[in-house]
Amino acid sequence: NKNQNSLTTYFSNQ
Amino acid sequence: MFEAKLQQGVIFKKIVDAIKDLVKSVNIDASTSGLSMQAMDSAHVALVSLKLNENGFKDYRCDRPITLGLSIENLSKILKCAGNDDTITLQTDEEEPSSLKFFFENQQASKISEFSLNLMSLDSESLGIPDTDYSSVIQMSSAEFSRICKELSSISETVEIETSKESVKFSVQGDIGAGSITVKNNQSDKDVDRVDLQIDQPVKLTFALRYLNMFNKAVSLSSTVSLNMSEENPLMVEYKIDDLGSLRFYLAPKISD
Repeated sequence: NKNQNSLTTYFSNQ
Repeated sequence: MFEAKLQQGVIFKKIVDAIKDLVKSVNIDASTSGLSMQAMDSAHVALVSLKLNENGFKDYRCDRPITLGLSIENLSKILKCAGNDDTITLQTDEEEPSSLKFFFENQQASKISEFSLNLMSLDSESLGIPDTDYSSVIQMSSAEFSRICKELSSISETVEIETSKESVKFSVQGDIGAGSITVKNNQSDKDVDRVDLQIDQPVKLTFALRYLNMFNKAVSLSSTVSLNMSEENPLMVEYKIDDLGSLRFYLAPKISD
């Protein structure tokens, strides 16, 4: 089974 | 005073059509250098980023930076009233505008439509996206990429994209079976056949086809699309819009539990 992280895992909040 | 006039208004219509299934409301930031917009889907796994340079507009004026909070659905309703050959002008003269004016004018200047769209105050949740040197960059026909995603999505919910120096392989595994489509490097003169692979490091990443199919709504904006990938990083799908700018989509990869 595959999951998907939120984009906030990869990109920082500004 | 903010005013932006697009000679080819249809481009703005196509941009809104391309993002309206992905995001419901957006902040458009207008500055002296142009318009920019960034918004995530409700699940926060996909992001759309639009940049339109002031030089690409027929007229552009923005005395001070302003933020325009828009419902995409409502914007879409208003843009339906613009003809495909019309110029589109956005305008407001307020510092903190509560509405945005739209003017649509046909080529003969014989029909002028005027609308105003109520603006919303939206929390901005802007992400800092670093400039990345992607280890695999694929440039190919946007129609061909769209067709591949559509075809494979009838077999599986996800696609694995694997690059090598010579080719890119799109693989699926579903309940009914499995399959793959391999596209080779092809330096054809024709856009529709041309496939440019710039592979510093091969990658193997899995993505949800549902989102790729949504990104492909942008197919009419550009005859080519570029897929930018690095291992364990979000995919960046870019549609260049002639002299005007670009529409980019980011998608988080699927990862094993």
